[in-house]
Amino acid sequence: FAYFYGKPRWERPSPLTYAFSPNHTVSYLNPSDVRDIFCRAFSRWSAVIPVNFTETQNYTSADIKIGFYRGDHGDGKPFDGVLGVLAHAFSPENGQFHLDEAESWAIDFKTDKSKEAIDLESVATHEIGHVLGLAHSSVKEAVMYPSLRPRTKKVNLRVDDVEGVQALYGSNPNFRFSSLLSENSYNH
Amino acid sequence: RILPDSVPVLTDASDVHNATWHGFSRFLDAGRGSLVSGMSELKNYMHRFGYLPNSNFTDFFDTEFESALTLYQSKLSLPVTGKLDTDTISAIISPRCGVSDASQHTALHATRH
Repeated sequence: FAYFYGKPRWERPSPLTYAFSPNHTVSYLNPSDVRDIFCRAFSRWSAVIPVNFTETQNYTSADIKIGFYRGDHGDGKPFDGVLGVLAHAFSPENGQFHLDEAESWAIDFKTDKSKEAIDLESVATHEIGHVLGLAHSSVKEAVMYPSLRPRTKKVNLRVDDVEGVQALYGSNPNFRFSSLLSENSYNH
Repeated sequence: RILPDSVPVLTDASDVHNATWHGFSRFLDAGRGSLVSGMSELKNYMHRFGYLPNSNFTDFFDTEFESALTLYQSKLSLPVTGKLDTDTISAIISPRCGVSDASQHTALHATRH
């Protein structure tokens, strides 16, 4: 695992609020499905660290601001259309979380047959890692590895992800490494 | 050596890669000393993700680019060859997070097995 320069973290870590931009959405995704996916993605991280995440309707005041953007969207890091760069998020305590609107975002590969479909939950889980302060990992199986192929799903935190984020925030008292190892083994 | 404009490459998944980055597949097997039209775009890619410090690039595969490539291969747990081999090209054209791989430090740690 790796951290951003200076090892930034949220100094007031819990609870952190998140909100979806009311203007920057994708029309073909059901908002309820998107909320469920992000809820699950945040839950994976909160299961291993003593940080809770709560959705709020107040976008302006939210700690973490999530939106779908196309091309140059004003942060100096323009998106590039289908595939290429999928999303980016900023290190603590910025909270900006941007997804490339041009991607073919998928909630369920069984119903989405596009060859270019990108699993929204996998990308959400990865970018939350950045929001919390993790940089890219060299471990290919880790959620924080930088690339993700179309039609693949990588949502379960690996030991590398967990050790990295726990070094920033400590461990959730209810978390047991044995459960993580058995879960990964099962999924593998 | 100078490579031809069209080098057949890659895998069955190549048709779903980003159109812009997929063009990098023609640099397959290029190594230090190569002069290939468009190589500067690949250097821009390496610059974007934190592997090359400068931003004014030529199409020449020089030692600086070789070092960047080695660093990239190491960072992404690829075989470290310093060449644009199949594994490296495949990684380069894969969709990815836009956050730079630089501006970070790796923590010293042991992985539990």
